[in-house]
Amino acid sequence: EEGKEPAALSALARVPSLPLIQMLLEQVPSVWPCCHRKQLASGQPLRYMLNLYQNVADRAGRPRQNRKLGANAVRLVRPFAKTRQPGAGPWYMQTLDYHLNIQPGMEHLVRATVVYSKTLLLAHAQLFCVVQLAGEAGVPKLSPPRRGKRNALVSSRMDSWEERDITSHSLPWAWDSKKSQLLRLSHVCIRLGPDDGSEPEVGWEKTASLNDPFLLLYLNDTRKGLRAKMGKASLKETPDGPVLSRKAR
Amino acid sequence: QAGNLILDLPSYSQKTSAEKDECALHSFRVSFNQLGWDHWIIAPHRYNPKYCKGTCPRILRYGYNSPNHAIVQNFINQLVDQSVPRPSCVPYKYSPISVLMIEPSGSILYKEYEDMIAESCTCR
Repeated sequence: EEGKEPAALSALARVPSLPLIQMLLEQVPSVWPCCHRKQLASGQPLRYMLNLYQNVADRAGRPRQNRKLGANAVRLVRPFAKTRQPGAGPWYMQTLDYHLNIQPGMEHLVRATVVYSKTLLLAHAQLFCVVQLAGEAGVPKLSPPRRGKRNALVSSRMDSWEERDITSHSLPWAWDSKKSQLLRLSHVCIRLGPDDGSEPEVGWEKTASLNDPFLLLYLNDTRKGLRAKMGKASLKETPDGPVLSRKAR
Repeated sequence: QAGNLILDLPSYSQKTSAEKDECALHSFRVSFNQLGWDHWIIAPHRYNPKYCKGTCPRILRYGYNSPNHAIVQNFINQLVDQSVPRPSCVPYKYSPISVLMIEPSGSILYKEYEDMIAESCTCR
C-alpha cells in the first residue's frame, strides 16, 4: 500500500509467489550510458509507443483481449548514425543506420516495420518524404498530394506518420551474428511546389532530425530461451551438487 | 466430493473468526516509483500484483481448485500425523501485465510479461 516503508516494498519483490518480479529486477538497467530518461524517450517515438500501449493495454496494464499485435513485445529502434547525402534541386536525402540487436534464442522476430512522417513542415516549405531500403534501386516513388489538398495535409500533420512493412528485408539480418544486425535506410524528401533550384532550406536537417524514421520490431519473447538463461545463471555446480544462488543486483 | 461434505455440515457455512483468515486473494497496489523502477518503466504507473494469504480450511471446498493430493495431505494432517503440514495458500491463476519501458540503448520497448498478477488462490 502507498505510504509504506520502501523496505517493505523491496520485500514484496522477494515474495516467492511472484517470481517474475524477480525476473523484472534482473532486467533493471543499473547504468544509463548517456542520457536522462526524458532525453532518451521523447517526441514522436514516445507518443507513438504510448498510443500503441493505450490501444493494447488498459490503464491497469492488463493486455486487452482484442489486441492484434501478433507478438508479445514491440521494440522501437532509433537510428544510431546518420549521414546527409548531398543533393541538388528539390531533393533532400539522408542515410540512417539502425542496430536491430535481436537476441537469437531469446527473441523471435515476427514482423518489422519502419515508421516515418510523410510530410515535414519547414518555415517556408513543406517536404514530402519516403524511406528506401538499402538495395532498393531507382528513384523513390513519390506521389506528392495535389495542390488542393495541401492545407488538409498541413492540418493533419500528426496523422501523416506511416508504417511500412519491411519484414522480408529485415529477417536475413535478424538471425545473423550481432555485428551484421545492421539495417540501412534512406530517408528521402522532396520539396513540394516548383523546383526553383535554390539551396535546401536552413532548418531542414533539424526538422528531419526531430522526425527521424524509426523501426518497430515485433518480437516474441521466447520464454524457453529466457528460462534457460535464468537457469544457467542461477544454477551453479559445486562439488556437493547443484545449489541455487541469487544473482547480484 | 468436498462440496457435498459442506452441505452435510450446516455449521460449516457460518463464518467463524478462523474462516475470516481463510486463504483468499488480497489486493496490494504499488507504484513503480515506490519500487524505484520509474526511471525505466513508463507505463503503467501503478501495479497491483495481488497476493494470496490465509489458512487453508480443514475441508477444501471446490472453489479452491485443490488437487486430490492436497485433500489427502489435509486428511493426513488431521487424522494421522500433524507434523505433515496442511496445504499452503498460493496463487492459482495469473494474468499478464503490459509494460512500456526504456532500454539503456534508448529504445522503447513494449512487453507483455506472463503471470504477473495473481487472479485466484488455491490450497495445495
